[in-house]
Amino acid sequence: NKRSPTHDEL
Amino acid sequence: MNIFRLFGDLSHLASILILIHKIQTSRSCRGISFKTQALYVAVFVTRYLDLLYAEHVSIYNTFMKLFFIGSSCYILYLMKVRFRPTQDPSIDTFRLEYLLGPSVVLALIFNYTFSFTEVLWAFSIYLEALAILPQLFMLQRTGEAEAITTHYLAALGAYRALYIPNWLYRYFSEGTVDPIAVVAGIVQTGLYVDFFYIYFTKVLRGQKFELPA
Repeated sequence: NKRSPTHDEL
Repeated sequence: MNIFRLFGDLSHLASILILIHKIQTSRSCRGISFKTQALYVAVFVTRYLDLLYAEHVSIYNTFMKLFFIGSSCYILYLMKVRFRPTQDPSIDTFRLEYLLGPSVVLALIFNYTFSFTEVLWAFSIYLEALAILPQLFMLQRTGEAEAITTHYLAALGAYRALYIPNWLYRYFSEGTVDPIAVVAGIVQTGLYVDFFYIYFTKVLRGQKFELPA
């Protein structure tokens, strides 16, 4: 599953 | 984590605390759009349910996600139960379909993986960009706002504005670019431009927030 590069953001 | 994102998040946290403080001290939710607050619950729930299935990011990340889900639900409770009589739906007239419809369509077209969870994530990003519109529309209809309401909006706008230098920083330090978050974030910040202008030229000088006729 390709996730957003900034999924570690809020 | 960088200083822009940290201050952005703290500003977001502050905006919610300002809003809860305003409602509790004035015992009223006058001037606050219920629709905008309900949309934020939808944004936080659809984005942060990844706590249940995605890999752990950090204690900070988990704590903030739980705080945003919990506090936004609490605000809905304050508006619909505790101080219900002070909430006036007759001036909160923005049509939610205009925001939910485009967010669903955009999420189905522009996402990182066509899976349920990733479409949900993209939906939450697009919806967040638009969620402030019922509130800004309400300000425009009433033509003025209490200072505390404007401080809430300023803190919320500052959070979005600070995420832009955060993305620039991440681009130069990590080579990370997130087109979905960046485009939605720039649109979202852009929606505050008029508001910020009046906030800086009037409210911070002690004048009332009043829109020009």
